[in-house]
Amino acid sequence: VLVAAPLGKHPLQHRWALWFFKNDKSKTWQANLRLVTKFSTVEDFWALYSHIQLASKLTSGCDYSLFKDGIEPMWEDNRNKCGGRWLITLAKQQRHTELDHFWLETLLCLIGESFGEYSSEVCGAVINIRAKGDKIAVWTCEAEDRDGVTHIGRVYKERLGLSSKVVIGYQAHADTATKSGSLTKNKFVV
Amino acid sequence: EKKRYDREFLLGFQFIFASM
Repeated sequence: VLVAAPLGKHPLQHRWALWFFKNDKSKTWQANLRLVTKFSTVEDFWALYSHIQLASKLTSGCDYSLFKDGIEPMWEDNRNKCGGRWLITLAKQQRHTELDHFWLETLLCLIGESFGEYSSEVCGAVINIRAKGDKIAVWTCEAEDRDGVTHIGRVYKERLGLSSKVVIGYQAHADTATKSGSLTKNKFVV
Repeated sequence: EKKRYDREFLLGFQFIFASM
């Protein structure tokens, strides 16, 4: 559904919601996850982006998530539960060299609908700031759709400017949920 | 009509709003 925008602004195909997660062990996971705001125009995206902390400046344990309005940034959401994620894992030193660039490119891919006809399969993206290594992931809604998932992966890898020697993997949420992190198998790679 | 924007178009708006 095309969201109507105020006169003079450039409407996005979708309204997007930015979420922030801050790890407070005294609270439940859900209580630590907060909706920051929603936007539906190019102008409002930049107004938001320029007023929030860069991902590289967040403390460990924090996440940003950008999801289409109506989809919550968790496996359990109906639009996510049959899906998975293209996962970018970064070395510690990349926080200061590439993390913010990769995250901004990810956001631009999402709001600009960069995946062509398969953009409708995109649910959102998540950046995890962690001491052991940061992660960025693009979440899609259907892990069994090989054509859609691999198209999104190829375009995403190209947009990040990753070398052809770098391999990125797609993991189904159903597999991630039942295995500990590094043991999750890749369903697809590009 | 689908609203698609390439990265250069989107980036063109960045510094207008960064200064507001």
